[in-house]
This record gives sequence, structure tokens and C-alpha cells, in this order.
Amino acid sequence: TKADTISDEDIERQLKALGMD
Amino acid sequence: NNNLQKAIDLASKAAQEDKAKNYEEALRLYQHAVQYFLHVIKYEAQGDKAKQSIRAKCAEYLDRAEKLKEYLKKKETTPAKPV
Repeated sequence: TKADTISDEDIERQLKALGMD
Repeated sequence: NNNLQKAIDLASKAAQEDKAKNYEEALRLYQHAVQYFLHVIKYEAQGDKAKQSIRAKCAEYLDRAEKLKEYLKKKETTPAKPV
């Protein structure tokens, strides 16, 4: 599953995407 | 362990706000929590298992935050129904 294999970069990318409107 | 505790607190608050349907606040808190968790993974020594466990939690929170964001965006663009 995605949650099992997510990496730090993935997390950062998603976080950035959330921050942008 | 300060940052880890802070991250856990934020995630906990986020879940509360989520449950209470305060989606804007929940979104903000989920983001904040993930930021702290990320800091812990990167800069504070944790075992590999602990790190992966934290990453998995972050993935969950990010998923939920994305859904909230979509919902809030839709809410913004949908015109209010006339009374």
C-alpha cells in the first residue's frame, strides 16, 4: 500500500502541494 | 522527544476538529502535524521501524488533508442555494 512505502520526498511533495492553493 | 510529542498533539487536535466538522481548522492542523513528523524523521534519530511507522501516519494524514482541501474548495465554488 502507498502508506507502507511512502518516502520522505513523497511526504514533502504532498505537503507542498497542500500548501499551495 | 519534544517535536514528536508536538506532532502527536497536533495530529490528535486535527482528528478532533475533523470529527467536529471544523474542516478548515482540521486541514491546517493535519498539515502542521505532518511538518513536525517530517522534522522528527529527518533530524531526530529514530529506528528504521519507527521512521516507517511515522511515514505511514503522515501518508494517512496527508490523504485526509487532501480530501478536506477538495471538499472546502468545492464548497467555495458552489453558489449558495437561494432561500
